[in-house]
Amino acid sequence: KAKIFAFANQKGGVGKTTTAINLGCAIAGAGEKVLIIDLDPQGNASTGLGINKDDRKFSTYDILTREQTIVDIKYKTLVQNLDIVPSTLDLLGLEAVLAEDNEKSYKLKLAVEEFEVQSKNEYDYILIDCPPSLNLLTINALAAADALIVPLQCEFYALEGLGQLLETVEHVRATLNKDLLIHGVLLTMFDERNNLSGQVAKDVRDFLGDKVYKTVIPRNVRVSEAPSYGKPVILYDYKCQGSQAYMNLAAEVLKKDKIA
Amino acid sequence: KAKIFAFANQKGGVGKTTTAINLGCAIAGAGEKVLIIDLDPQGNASTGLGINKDDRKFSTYDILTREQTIVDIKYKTLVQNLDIVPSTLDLLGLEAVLAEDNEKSYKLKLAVEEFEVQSKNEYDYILIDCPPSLNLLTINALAAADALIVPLQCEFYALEGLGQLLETVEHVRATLNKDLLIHGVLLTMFDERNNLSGQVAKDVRDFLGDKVYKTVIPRNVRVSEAPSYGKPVILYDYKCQGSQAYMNLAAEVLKKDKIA
Ligand SMILES: Nc1ncnc2c1ncn2[C@@H]1O[C@H](COP(=O)(O)OP(=O)(O)OP(=O)(O)O)[C@@H](O)[C@H]1O
Ligand SMILES: Nc1ncnc2c1ncn2[C@@H]1O[C@H](COP(=O)(O)OP(=O)(O)OP(=O)(O)O)[C@@H](O)[C@H]1O
Ligand SMILES: [Mg+2]
Ligand SMILES: [Mg+2]
Repeated sequence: KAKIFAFANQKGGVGKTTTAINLGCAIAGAGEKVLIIDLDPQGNASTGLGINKDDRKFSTYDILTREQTIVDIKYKTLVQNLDIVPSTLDLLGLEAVLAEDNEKSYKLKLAVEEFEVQSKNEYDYILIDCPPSLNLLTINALAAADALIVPLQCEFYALEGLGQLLETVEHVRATLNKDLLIHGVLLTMFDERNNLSGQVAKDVRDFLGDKVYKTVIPRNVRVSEAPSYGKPVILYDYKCQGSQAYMNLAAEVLKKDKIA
Repeated sequence: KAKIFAFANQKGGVGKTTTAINLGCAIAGAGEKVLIIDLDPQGNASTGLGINKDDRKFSTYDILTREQTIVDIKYKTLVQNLDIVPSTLDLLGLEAVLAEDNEKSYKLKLAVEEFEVQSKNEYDYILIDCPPSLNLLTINALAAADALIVPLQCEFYALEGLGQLLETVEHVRATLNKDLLIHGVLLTMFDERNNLSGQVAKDVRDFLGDKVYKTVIPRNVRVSEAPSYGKPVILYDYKCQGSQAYMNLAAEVLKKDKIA
């Protein structure tokens, strides 16, 4: 059975998409078979992996409305062992379409369970990129996931939202998915030149201890350049600090998983 | 009558809150009376202006459910001429509460019109900070606003969302607010050390021409430090590049307004 991670944080611009793509790529590079599900109507994960908007004939919207199956619509990416279910703007209309459906929070979970059967458990990891809000899309991801990875930008406002996110996780655990865990909190865009990063990192580690990954992702311009080439940073510039950090993160995540 | 600006962009972390606070402070410093309305459940604008979470007895939620009036619940800030209606997490429940209400998109517009009467047009500017999504909260802001200010981070993914935002504005003009204009697009977190910023800035100016403000906000760590002191950067460090840029922006916005 695949391990399912959701990348969620309602604070915007903290590195959810960047982490889903680059951790996915690094884990795939280690020989694990990985599927990314883009649950953000913006479709940044799909673009960052080179799937042009015009090529997205089907998308996550069709999965959640149960019109299509994951097996039929997943796309290959430039990265071996890494496939993706792309998203389109149709997702913006999902909440209205499912408003009266009493299974609306479980659509993704049902689609993934069906996929596991149809693909005969071919995938080792399923990574879900969430939009910056605690809406029905993110709730679907939390209901379907085994665990949550929380990218946290080393900035003051990002700290403010952490408490709310943890409360939401408790609420999801109590109502939709009792086994949901927090796999870890990832410090992103760490800038050693400024004190703020160091202060935020210290506050988070004091607050959450071992839940915070040892690996910290530095602010590194190569990371933000890679998506314009439709590539993960590991393919765009293997030697840069960003790539090295995401590969270290993959090692840390895989090690933690194998032990668990 | 006050001029009403909404700060919106569904891409997360592009500088919506930072711009609402610092442009608001700079305009207030020029002698105009300014009210900020925090429409983001995260409440970053409220925190960035020093309103502690525990002190927010009433909030924007009470305004949108018409339980309270803006006159009764606005708070003073550290900045003279700058007041705020703070937000709380209650806003997360608004969509469900107003689901069957056929005036749900106009709640903010109605509240602001009532406020103008009750305050005898005391305010010159009303600035609305939006969450990173195109949900009922942002729709309320677009329905109530005279014009939209779009903060745009100089990054690849930020460009991708621009087209969608412009489409939404057209849709709002056609259905809810026929006079809604785009006042301007503001380039934020511009980093002269990397080519990506320059490339994105050029692409945006080629695409939107005069709609893009001449003032560009540089990436400047003092800007991201200021919120942890509950102050706009202009009060925190008047001489830094971030403060200077926001004061230039205020001059540009005021000049454009007076001519219009
Ligand atoms: N380590 C890094 N160094 C430099 N830039 C980064 C880094 N990580 C992410 N970025 C850039 O910062 C911006 C925000 O990252 P990203 O889009 O991944 O965040 P997000 O949380 O997915 O945003 P949203 O809330 O809009 O979904 C992007 O332009 C991205 O390229
Ligand atoms: N010019 C700047 N220089 C450096 N840091 C900045 C600048 N502008 C904003 N920031 C920081 O970048 C982060 C994102 O900015 P901000 O929170 O204002 O964006 P937002 O669009 O309001 O985010 P959200 O989508 O979550 O509402 C914040 O931590 C902020 O302090
Ligand atoms: Mg994203
Ligand atoms: Mg904000």
